[in-house]
Amino acid sequence: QGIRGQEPGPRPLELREAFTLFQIQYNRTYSNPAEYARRLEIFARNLARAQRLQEEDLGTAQFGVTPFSDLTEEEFDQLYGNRKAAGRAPNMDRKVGSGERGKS
Amino acid sequence: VPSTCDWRKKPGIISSVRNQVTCGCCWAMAAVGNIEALWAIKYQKFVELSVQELLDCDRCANGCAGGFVWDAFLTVLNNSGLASEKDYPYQGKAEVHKCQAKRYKKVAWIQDFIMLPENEQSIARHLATEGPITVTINKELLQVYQNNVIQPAPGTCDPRQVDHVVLLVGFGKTKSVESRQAEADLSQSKPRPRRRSIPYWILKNSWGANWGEEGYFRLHRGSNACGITKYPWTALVDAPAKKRHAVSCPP
Repeated sequence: QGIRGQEPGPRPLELREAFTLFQIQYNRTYSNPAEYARRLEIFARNLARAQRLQEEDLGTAQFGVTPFSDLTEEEFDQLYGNRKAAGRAPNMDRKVGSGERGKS
Repeated sequence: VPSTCDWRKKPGIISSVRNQVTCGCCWAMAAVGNIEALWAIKYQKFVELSVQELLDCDRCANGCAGGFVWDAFLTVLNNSGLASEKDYPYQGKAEVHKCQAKRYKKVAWIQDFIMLPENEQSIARHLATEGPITVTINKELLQVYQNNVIQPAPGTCDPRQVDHVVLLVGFGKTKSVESRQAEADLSQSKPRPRRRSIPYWILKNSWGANWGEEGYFRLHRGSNACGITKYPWTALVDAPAKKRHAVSCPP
């Protein structure tokens, strides 16, 4: 906690307040205290990620709390991603004659 | 190519923002948005089309587990069109063995579908002259996106790892702004930096109107941000000459 006190980003109390506001805004409830604690931790991680992206972005984008702030990246991928289209679609990004001799 | 284009400004072209909820059907929502917009542009008639029909009748039977936008167009061709959203409403889950395409009247159809050249200038030209198109992007930054223009730093938002299909509805340029680097220079008392404007794409997402800029987001134009040029697909809707209207994209 000593080192954490020097890090940028919200402090524990501010974090809890931000999380409460998130729960109110997006109507979120959790089934038990353990689940609440887990979602709070994920929320904190996403806020830190948003802050990092905000610093890195070369445009004008704002990153922060969204309706998906209590989801891990994996959960977000599973719920909203297009697993089938992830990465390369077979045979769709190769042009004819792109170097594979002898193959149609 | 005009300098700006925004199909949202033309009433009756772009449907309201949809919400997938917890179904991985961005591919179907983007395809339906594409056909709705082209139908409205060519026939001057707005129809809200059935996403559920694509989920239930997808030839690969993947429904909510993700899919390809070209499969959606193939399904529309195979079923000779699409029913309306009103007749065949969205359920948020696929019933892949319960395709009800034959039960409902078709209210829109397509002639074909194509992939555009992987080049942002060609994409802008097609968008401005023909109508909205579908694109597949890397959605990495969107989980925590709130508003304004995303211009990913090198090494973030890998353009090869695309995993989310959305509808491209316009493009423009921000007013002159200080770049983030320029702001940093200024705070360190360096000479006043030059101002710049940022060219962007306007994209319609399918995560509800509570997300992003009322359901939309903006992405930098001219740098293949998040792989936007990888799969630019569109249906082809062609009206008979006597029914054809000249509609241009509002600036």
